[in-house]
Amino acid sequence: KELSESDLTRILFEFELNLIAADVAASVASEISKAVLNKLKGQTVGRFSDTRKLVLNAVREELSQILAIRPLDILKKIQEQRNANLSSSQWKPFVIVFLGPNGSGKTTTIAKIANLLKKSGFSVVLACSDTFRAGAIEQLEEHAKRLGIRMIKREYGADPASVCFDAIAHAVAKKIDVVLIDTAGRLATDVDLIAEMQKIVRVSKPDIRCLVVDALMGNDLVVQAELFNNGVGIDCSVLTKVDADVKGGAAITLIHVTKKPIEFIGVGQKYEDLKKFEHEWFLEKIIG
Amino acid sequence: AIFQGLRKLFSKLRGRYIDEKELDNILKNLQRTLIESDVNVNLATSLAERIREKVLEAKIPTGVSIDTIVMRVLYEELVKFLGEKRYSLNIQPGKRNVIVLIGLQGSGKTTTAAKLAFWLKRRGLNVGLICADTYRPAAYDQLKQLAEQISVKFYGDQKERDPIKIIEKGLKELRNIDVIIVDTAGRHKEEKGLMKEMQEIVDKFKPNEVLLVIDGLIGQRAYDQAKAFKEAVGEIGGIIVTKLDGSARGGGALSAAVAAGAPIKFIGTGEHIEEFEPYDPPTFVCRILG
Ligand SMILES: Nc1nc2c(ncn2[C@@H]2O[C@H](COP(=O)(O)OP(=O)(O)OP(=O)(O)O)[C@@H](O)[C@H]2O)c(=O)[nH]1
Ligand SMILES: Nc1nc2c(ncn2[C@@H]2O[C@H](COP(=O)(O)OP(=O)(O)OP(=O)(O)O)[C@@H](O)[C@H]2O)c(=O)[nH]1
Ligand SMILES: [Mg+2]
Ligand SMILES: [Mg+2]
Repeated sequence: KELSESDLTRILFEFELNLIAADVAASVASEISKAVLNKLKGQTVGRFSDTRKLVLNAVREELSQILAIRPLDILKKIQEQRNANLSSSQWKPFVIVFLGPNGSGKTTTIAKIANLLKKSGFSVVLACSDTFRAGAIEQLEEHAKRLGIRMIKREYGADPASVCFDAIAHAVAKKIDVVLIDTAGRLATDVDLIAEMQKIVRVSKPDIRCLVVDALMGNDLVVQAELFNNGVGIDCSVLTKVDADVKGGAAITLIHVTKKPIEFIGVGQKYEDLKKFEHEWFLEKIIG
Repeated sequence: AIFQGLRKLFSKLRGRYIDEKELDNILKNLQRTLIESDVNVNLATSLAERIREKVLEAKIPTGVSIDTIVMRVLYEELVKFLGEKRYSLNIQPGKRNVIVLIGLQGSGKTTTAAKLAFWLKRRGLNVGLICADTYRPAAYDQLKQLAEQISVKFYGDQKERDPIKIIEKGLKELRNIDVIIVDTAGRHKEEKGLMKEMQEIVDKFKPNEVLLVIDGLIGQRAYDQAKAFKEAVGEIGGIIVTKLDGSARGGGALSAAVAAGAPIKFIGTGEHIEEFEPYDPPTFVCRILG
């Protein structure tokens, strides 16, 4: 028999709603649905084959292709940079800038990654480039204290880019492996704040620009991810608050829109609550 | 303003006879619009179904055209859903009122505590802020700095690990205050210990208002989280939706309001203290309907 477009459309509409209920953004669910429709329509299949099952497998295939993007493997890159530094007269610290919407978990994620780096034998310095939000400097400073690492700061109201400059100069002078730069939260729809972030990136010339977003975000994740990626450019993401009983579809939205890998996920508020992104786990949660 | 948006949706329904297929098409579009605005899928579906039932069973008086009936039913159902009036805070004059802010991690509670304090102060009330967040590093510093910015009394204790003890002491220390706003730690429904702690805070201090602060960018998970918060504290007096200065439509926050059985009372429209205003249903409805 030939797969009828009307049958496919009806079944796909149901799958679309399921994807949305699993936290995939509506426009992304719709694109996945269209891709599957184009793949399957007009195909000839066995007389008794189950159309629904064919759609399920095709959707699964689409999701899997999105999720299976190759990770950057940041630890490996940092090790390579360190090896290059040790055999060179110049010291070039590995710089990571963290950016993202307000309250997504940037500061906490930086502390978790600093913890991981320290445990992996690397030296780390933190830069508090959030010179705007109340308590931002004290918050990162408390993490620095708990982790036994140095934090570079300036006063509230100072130019965020100037803190990056100081921190990198410090890292070069003291031969520190990694500089982690914390920035103020911002909605990507704010043109001035995107311009501020562009300046931070221009000054700090980071090896990695890491977008931090939380797994509870809805359809606006498409807009935020797009604007950060196009306006500033990102190399990877961290998806936080995955422990909050989420279905995980935000991972699909994030990777589909940015075409960049998710390096880590946040699964709680403590330093050890940082895991490598595992696409099988997300695939099962979204469509299992 | 709500009717303008709906009239566009229903311009196809002219004429006396209800074409069920046409009605289903319209309701499907409404459902899609709501879902694209982050409204919970089940909620959007049940709203569409309720409207369909009511329209089909409506007795249409002679001379009234079908599109008017559909409009009226939709308006009634949406208003139930989206709220039709501004609700004020449950604050009793002449007494000391306690407001407790609760919500998910990073939703904007601490910033909102200061915004609400400033808004009330502008209205001639004496306000105090208590930091009862004993988990987040520098939560004390954050609220203290905000309190200083708006010249409002502040109480906190960086050494005390028990939020109940902090609130007890704070209520004693902050004398001659009309409204005390208590900021609590962010939490979600899987963190059972934190949900229990929140329940204990509300049980012990019986606040005049428990306000759930919801991030305007939140998606499908808002409904279940809000439901769990409501079950833990018994009753939620109101919702404050934050970060509406962006492009998020706010359907998640709306779903949370439905789940919590609480009206939206204020919205946050930016990172600055004055970016805060009472909830206005028509504006929000237009936002949700795109
Ligand atoms: N449950 C849970 N909470 C998290 C996770 N990551 C961060 N948080 C919490 O989210 C809240 C906000 O975290 P921050 O690190 O301050 O977020 P931020 O992006 O730096 O916020 P701004 O700088 O204000 O934009 C805090 O209460 C964190 O403990 C996570 O993976 N799981
Ligand atoms: N753009 C925008 N940002 C906001 C708004 N309200 C709060 N924020 C920002 O959201 C971030 C989180 O705010 P907080 O007040 O720290 O959130 P919280 O709920 O207290 O966080 P936890 O205590 O960690 O749960 C900060 O960067 C705030 O400046 C708003 O209306 N618009
Ligand atoms: Mg931060
Ligand atoms: Mg807070």
